[in-house]
Amino acid sequence: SSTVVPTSLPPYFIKGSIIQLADGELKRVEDLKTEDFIQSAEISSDLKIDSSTVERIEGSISASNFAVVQFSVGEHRAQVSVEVLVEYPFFVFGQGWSSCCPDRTTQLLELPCTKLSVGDVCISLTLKNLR
Amino acid sequence: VPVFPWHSLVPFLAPTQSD
Repeated sequence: SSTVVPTSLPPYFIKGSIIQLADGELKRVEDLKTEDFIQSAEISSDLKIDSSTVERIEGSISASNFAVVQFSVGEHRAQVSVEVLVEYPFFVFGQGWSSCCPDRTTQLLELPCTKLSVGDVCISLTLKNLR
Repeated sequence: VPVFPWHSLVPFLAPTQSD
């Protein structure tokens, strides 16, 4: 299956953007920690955090500034591919923001970012109580 | 100053069962 995430770079990844956690606390995007996402999801009534392991990263066929990242999602290891701009940041457990092209992410967004690699475990969301 | 909800930063990856 394939999921399309926003193909233009959303404004909330720009350094200094104010993010509201589920308990109302405000933080800058560059200051977010793994625990902030986990605790926010615990409070949330409809969202839960899933672990998404990067299985493959490829350049896109359609355009050079896009990458296709294949994830193995959740306990059932569902295969999900997303096509994203190479500078699109994902949050890696215990590590922080990472992208296919961290230099570009830092250049465009000033967001401190490391290189997204195969084996990295990213934070993703799914719906609670699907059945 | 705009304030964004935490969940907008996280990609929504809905797992699909491949039974």
